Amino acid sequence: DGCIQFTRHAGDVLLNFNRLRSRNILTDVTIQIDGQHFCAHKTVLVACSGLFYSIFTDPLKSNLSAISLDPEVDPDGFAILLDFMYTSTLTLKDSLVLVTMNTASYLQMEHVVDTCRRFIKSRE
Amino acid sequence: YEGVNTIKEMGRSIHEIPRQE
Repeated sequence: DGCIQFTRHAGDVLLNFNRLRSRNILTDVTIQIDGQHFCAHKTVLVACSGLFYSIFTDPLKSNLSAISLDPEVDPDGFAILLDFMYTSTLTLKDSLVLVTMNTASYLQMEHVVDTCRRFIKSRE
Repeated sequence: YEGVNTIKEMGRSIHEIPRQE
């Protein structure tokens, strides 16, 4: 007895989720920030962000199809983190790394915050 | 599953959803 481990399965599944997002297939929530709209899948948001986990596991909010985030949140930072959720790649532009870190903190994505902090320190 | 007669398959595991239909 034994098993076959498909080593690239996780990446293949995530790539398909990102293809679904880009084609707006089965997306079930729109995140609104400062007039910008981002379509996504609640399951991916919940899997990656503590904030969305607490929102969408609340029976009173789990059926919401649109969420407006605090206008303090930077849409560019959110876009970088949403791409990260769907690709495992975190874009780090010097001009946006602080915004990305603050947005990750707001979304309760602590591991990303730590990584950004280490990146900033390494650049100092 | 590590170790118990595990065969590692490096190839694609599932279909690829096209960028557009």
